[in-house]
Amino acid sequence: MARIIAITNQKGGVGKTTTSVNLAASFAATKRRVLLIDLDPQGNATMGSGTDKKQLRSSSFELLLQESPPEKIVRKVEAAGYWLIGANSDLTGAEVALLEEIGREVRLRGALEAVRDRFDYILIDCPPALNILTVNALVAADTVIIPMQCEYYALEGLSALVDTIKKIKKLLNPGLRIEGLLRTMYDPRNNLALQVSQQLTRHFGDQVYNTVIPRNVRLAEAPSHGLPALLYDKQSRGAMAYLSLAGEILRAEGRT
Amino acid sequence: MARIIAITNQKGGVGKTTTSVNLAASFAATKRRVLLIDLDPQGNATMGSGTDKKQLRSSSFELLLQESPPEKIVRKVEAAGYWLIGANSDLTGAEVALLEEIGREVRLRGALEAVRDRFDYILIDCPPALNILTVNALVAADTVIIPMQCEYYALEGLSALVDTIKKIKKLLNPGLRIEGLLRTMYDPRNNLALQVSQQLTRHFGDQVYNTVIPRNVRLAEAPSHGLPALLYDKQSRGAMAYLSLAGEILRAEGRT
Ligand SMILES: Nc1ncnc2c1ncn2[C@@H]1O[C@H](COP(=O)(O)OP(=O)(O)OP(=O)(O)O)[C@@H](O)[C@H]1O
Ligand SMILES: Nc1ncnc2c1ncn2[C@@H]1O[C@H](COP(=O)(O)OP(=O)(O)OP(=O)(O)O)[C@@H](O)[C@H]1O
Ligand SMILES: [Mg+2]
Ligand SMILES: [Mg+2]
Repeated sequence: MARIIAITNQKGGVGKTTTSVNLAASFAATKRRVLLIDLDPQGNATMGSGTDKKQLRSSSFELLLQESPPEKIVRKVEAAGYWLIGANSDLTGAEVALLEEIGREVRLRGALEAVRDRFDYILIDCPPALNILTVNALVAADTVIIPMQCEYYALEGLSALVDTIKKIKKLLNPGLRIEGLLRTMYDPRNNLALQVSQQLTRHFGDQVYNTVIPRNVRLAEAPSHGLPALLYDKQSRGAMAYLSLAGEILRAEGRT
Repeated sequence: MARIIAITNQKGGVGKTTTSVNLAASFAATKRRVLLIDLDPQGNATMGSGTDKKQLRSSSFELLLQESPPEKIVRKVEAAGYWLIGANSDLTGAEVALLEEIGREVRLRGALEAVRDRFDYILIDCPPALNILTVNALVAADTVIIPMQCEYYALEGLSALVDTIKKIKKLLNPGLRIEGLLRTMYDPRNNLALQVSQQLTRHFGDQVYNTVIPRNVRLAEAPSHGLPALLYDKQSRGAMAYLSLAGEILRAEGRT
């Protein structure tokens, strides 16, 4: 039975896609069966996995509007070893279409029932907004990973995200919990990052992952080759950091 | 008669808010009358201007739904010398409400008619999405500034943004044009940034501003003090870069 993890933060550019793609690859490298779902109309997780978003015959759009079952939409990303449900700008249409549908918030949860037993992990890359797509991911998810750039605007936006998670937990998904906050693009020479990081550990305690993802240009280069960093440059500090994050998550589950 | 500039890119975290706040402050420093409109439910431009988004009596929500005239919503940001229409999470409600309204795309343009002659520049900070809020900004705007982080996902998303601008120009706002692409958080030691920058100038030619905003931690620190960089640390490379951007824009208009 797969564990469903939503990777979300409405603040833009904090490393949601980079975390989704590289965590999926890291779990796959430890022989777990992984499905990555791109729920962002930008289609970055799709392109970052080496799949052309313009060539998708079906995508998370069909998944949400139940036009086809998930097993018809998943495709294997051979090189990285995980499965993908891609996205493209069609998904913007799903946002509008969903608003008028009954049960608009529980669509993704329902659609994933059919494939949960085929995977160990289902990761959902969310768009930079607290909109109906992100709500669908939070309703479907068991846990939430919050990538956090240690800067002011990202810190300031955290309370709105936590409030949304609490509301969804109360009304739609009682089992939902924050699995962890992940410090990304972290530069220890930068005083601001240090201060924000201290505030995070003061407020969230051990919900903050020990693993910190450093700023590492190989993580920014890898997507232009359509590869996770683990395949683009496995010795890089970025690839190693995501591998150690996967280890930290697996250890916490006592499943290593 | 104010020139209305939309500052937009659906890619998250590329420096839209940092550009909006610091360009507003730079224009104000050259004695122009400036209105900054925050059109992002995150309310970053509001907080970055030192205004508490939770204390707003009225915001761009009321502006879009025409519940009050703009002159009742603007407030002066004394320290920075520009005027502000703030935003907060109420704006998420406007997105949904607008979808059912007649003329939903032209609301902002209509609302700004009443204040255009009070300002020289009206800058609109957009959310990281090609949604109804961004469409309203593009319909109201004379020109568009596209902040661009020189990385793969931002470059890859540019064609979708340019297509949206073309469509709005054709259907709703024939005068709309791209005023410029602004390279932000630029680190010349980084090969990827150099390559992406070369692709930008190859495709967009002189639409790419000569001014390049360097990665400069003072730009990330300033918002935690509720100040533009020009007031937080006017000698910083970040503050100077935005001042020179204002100069480049003014020279291009032949108004210096
Ligand atoms: N640790 C890192 N070191 C260096 N660059 C990084 C790192 N993590 C992400 N990046 C780069 O920073 C940019 C933003 O990251 P990414 O696109 O993953 O964030 P996001 O939260 O998914 O953005 P969006 O809000 O648009 O969905 C990308 O260009 C990415 O390649
Ligand atoms: N030139 C720069 N040097 C260093 N840090 C910067 C620079 N420009 C922006 N930043 C920081 O990078 C982060 C992203 O910038 P910003 O929030 O302005 O982007 P945005 O495009 O408005 O994001 P969003 O998509 O969430 O609206 C912020 O923490 C900001 O302080
Ligand atoms: Mg993303
Ligand atoms: Mg912003």
